[in-house]
Amino acid sequence: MFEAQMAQAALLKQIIESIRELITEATFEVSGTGMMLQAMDSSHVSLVALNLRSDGFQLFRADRPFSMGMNLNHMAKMLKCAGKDDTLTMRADEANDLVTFLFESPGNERLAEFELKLMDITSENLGIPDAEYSATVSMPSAEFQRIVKDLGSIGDTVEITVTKDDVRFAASGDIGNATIKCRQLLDTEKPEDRTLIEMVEPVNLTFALRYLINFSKATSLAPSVTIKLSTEMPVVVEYKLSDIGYVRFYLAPKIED
Amino acid sequence: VSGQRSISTFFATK
Repeated sequence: MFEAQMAQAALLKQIIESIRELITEATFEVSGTGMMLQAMDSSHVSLVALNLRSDGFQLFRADRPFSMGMNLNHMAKMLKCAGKDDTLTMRADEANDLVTFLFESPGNERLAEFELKLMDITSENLGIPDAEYSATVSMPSAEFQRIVKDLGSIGDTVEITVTKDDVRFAASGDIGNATIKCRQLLDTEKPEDRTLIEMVEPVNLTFALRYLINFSKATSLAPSVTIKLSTEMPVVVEYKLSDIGYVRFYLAPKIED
Repeated sequence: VSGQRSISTFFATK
């Protein structure tokens, strides 16, 4: 038996909306520690890792580890039917291949029950080592989204360079070139407006912009985004979900052959 | 820049 209750159905809806273009099918692994999902996009260039800790839920019960394979577009269809302030309760048991989403209005006057068919998904699970990164940049998530969208209109790839003074995003294409340089900014009223650059050694890496633009669909989930980089390693783009966990996106770099 | 690497070349399959 699995049962979990979230104060805001809208949170899970937003999470699924932010990843469903990248991965259409995925398996949620449920255990006493929470709900986790890891999946590669169909071209195996990027990877999404979602972690929702059990203590971030209002109620969480998982008698034993349980896998729930879901089509995320179908899940999104159902989650769209939740009212904006509805609570969400998820229920599933191993006896039937269904997960139930219960949407309850704040005054308890409306209770909607949606049952989604579960599916068997065979996918490779990758072990992601806890690595030290050469550079870690935290910046407002809206600023990161603006940068990747703006550069996406110039070129297909972005060259990210981190030095101790700044982080540069550069793109070039048929119409010309663009460079956006962000300096460290610590003296802000709100901590989420900061741009923080932690550099062990300078890095310079190139990535496909369309994936980064896709990752930035998670902007509404967190005011700030953390980008971790090491030479010839996948970049990590992390959105922290307050009090419950994170969504991390990994993207393999482009490397000269 | 040319080659797009696959993510699975960096992280081993569990």
